[in-house]
Amino acid sequence: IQFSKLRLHGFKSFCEKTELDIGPGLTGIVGPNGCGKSNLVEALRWSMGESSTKRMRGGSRSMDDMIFNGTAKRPARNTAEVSILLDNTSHSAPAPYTKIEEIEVVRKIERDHGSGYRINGKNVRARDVQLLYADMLAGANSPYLVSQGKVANMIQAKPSERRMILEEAA
Amino acid sequence: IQFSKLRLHGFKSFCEKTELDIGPGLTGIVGPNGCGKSNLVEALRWSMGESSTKRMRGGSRSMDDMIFNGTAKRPARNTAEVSILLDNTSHSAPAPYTKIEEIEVVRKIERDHGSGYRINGKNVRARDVQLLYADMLAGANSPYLVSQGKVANMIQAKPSERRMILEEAA
Amino acid sequence: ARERLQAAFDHVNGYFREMFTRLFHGGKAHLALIESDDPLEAGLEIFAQPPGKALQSLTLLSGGEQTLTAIALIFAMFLTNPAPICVLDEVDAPLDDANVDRFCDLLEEFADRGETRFLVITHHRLTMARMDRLYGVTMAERGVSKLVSVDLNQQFDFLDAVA
Amino acid sequence: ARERLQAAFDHVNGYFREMFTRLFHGGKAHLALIESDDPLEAGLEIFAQPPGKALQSLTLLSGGEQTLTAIALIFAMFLTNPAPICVLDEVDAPLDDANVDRFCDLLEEFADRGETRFLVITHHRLTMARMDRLYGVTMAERGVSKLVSVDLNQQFDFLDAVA
Ligand SMILES: Nc1ncnc2c1ncn2[C@@H]1O[C@H](COP(=O)(O)OP(=O)(O)OP(=O)(O)O)[C@@H](O)[C@H]1O
Ligand SMILES: Nc1ncnc2c1ncn2[C@@H]1O[C@H](COP(=O)(O)OP(=O)(O)OP(=O)(O)O)[C@@H](O)[C@H]1O
Ligand SMILES: [Mg+2]
Ligand SMILES: [Mg+2]
Repeated sequence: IQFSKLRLHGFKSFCEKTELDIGPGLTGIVGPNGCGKSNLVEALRWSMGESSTKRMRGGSRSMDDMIFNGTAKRPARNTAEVSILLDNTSHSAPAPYTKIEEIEVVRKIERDHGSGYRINGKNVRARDVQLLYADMLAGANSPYLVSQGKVANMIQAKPSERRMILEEAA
Repeated sequence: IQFSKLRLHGFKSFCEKTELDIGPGLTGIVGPNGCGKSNLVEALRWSMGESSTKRMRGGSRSMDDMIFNGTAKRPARNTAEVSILLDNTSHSAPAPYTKIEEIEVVRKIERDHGSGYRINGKNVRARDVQLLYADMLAGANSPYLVSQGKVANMIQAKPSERRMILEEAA
Repeated sequence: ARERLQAAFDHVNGYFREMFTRLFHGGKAHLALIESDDPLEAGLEIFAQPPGKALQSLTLLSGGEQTLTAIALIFAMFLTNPAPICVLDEVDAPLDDANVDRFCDLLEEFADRGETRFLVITHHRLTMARMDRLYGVTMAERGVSKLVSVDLNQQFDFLDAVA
Repeated sequence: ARERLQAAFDHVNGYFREMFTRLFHGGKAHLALIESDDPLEAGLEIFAQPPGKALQSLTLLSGGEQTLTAIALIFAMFLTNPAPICVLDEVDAPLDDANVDRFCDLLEEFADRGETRFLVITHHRLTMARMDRLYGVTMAERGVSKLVSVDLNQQFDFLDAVA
């Protein structure tokens, strides 16, 4: 399986439709402080089924913080949507998606109404999305999504916490 | 009062006698990772009377970690000494040091025997050193000694902890 | 002690607004004493609004924005009650080049007042170039630190030599 | 589950020794399961010894050394069980130029294997120069992020333009 696209609409500072092609090899992301780079990482983690607001830098401890909350010139939005396009031409995705060549996983949230998930247009539970990603070792808890300032967490963590991270990767 | 020199001998990775002139304005300190830059900041904080090993990156929770612990080619040392030379030509130091033009404050530690303090050659208590610096707002707890990775601590701290930092500066 | 803290709060708050706007080239910020009417029991809350953005919780700020806000607060305390020495260990690490420049502009202003001496540890070339003098720390002998004075015009040769 | 974790530990430990020595240009490091004979209850301890230094507690390592050790561990897990995507958000911030180069050497090696796609967020010019493609995020309209593709040859013009 390969990740091929990340699409955002109304997620944090990405008010308008945005599409990031995830090409092979190394894709660099640059830009001034506060422009929205780390928000892209959070979009990825959130769409994989992250359920804890603690892991998503948020203010009011609610996932509504993920929705564009307006600027001096634009009103806040009421929904946010993030989708990941997976290229499964290698047919390595777990059942029941093995035969499908392209898998689109979408998470959408509506202010005060919580979020829902869709895989190729069909409504699914958070659990289904989490299992799909866990199988590829790419889920929201993946040790390979290293948030800003957290790289040395492994070093500063307690030995029992480190073993749990190892278990994720096992 | 002005800080004019920092001298180290046997403190952490500074095995040999080292002297840093603290000139007016901006003094930059540069060098590769792990070469000893942050150890200089710790030398400064330690010699001002820091009593908590938590605030000094240490291993075994003992101040003996401040003593040079040897390399592949050199044996560990048994003592470490840091001194700060203060220029008091402005006579703004608190009593009983007001009239003295140059004040040398020394902290010395001996493995397994703890540390002692001297001001201009006379043995004093830790308390005397801490008071001298607190008066100049420069002590070990000063908000103006910003350790590596700690600058955003003010932002991430709880409101009551922030007020305590404000009190230091009041 | 209560009056002193209240007075310090008022000064720091005033300077904090100014430092924030200078570092962010706009926006607004302020401090507030919360949770109690007695300053000695209260908590200090920080409100920060980068230019053009909605006012929101500090945790939504980016890594660089949090660092810049913290620097504004340190400088505000500094202006309220200067100290003879200030040591900054790689505070510029999360900042982009434009913010490093603004940070150095303010540092130079403080340094020119002459009351305070600064020790600035950095890996940023832009910051190195703004220093009055430079010291290099090397471990030519592994595990043993040595301090050398670096000629300002040869700072980059020094870095390449010791890497 | 116990055998799986033990097997994973053995692999990760082997790769960790290799990654550490490559990132530090020498030295040695290893992992150990402590506090219990049962891997599922044990804690994972990390021993790191940069070249020429005495073996000591992790907390005595410098900021850059801790980051490099953490990167070695992430890469070791990666080699044991690769994933289709890896995202690194400014992990190079505390590193000096020589270590940024070594970090990028390893990244390129992983990327060339073709199984994994990397998203690397950075302010370091040396890291930008090693990418296969670059995206810029701008806030031309304040508070609203936009993604633009940046021509690799014009990366520094982009940074100056949006600062
Ligand atoms: N729900 C939201 N609606 C609108 N804007 C938001 C929302 N949540 C966060 N933001 C904005 O996103 C910005 C932070 O973005 P981000 O952390 O991605 O920056 P960055 O590019 O990573 O910067 P740095 O280089 O400093 O790390 C904040 O300034 C904040 O105002
Ligand atoms: N008691 C000691 N005896 C000898 N060496 C020590 C002692 N304590 C710490 N060290 C060494 O000091 C080094 C760390 O130095 P320091 O943290 O000052 O580096 P730095 O220059 O700040 O690096 P960075 O740029 O990565 O932050 C460690 O590698 C450690 O081995
Ligand atoms: Mg960021
Ligand atoms: Mg350091």
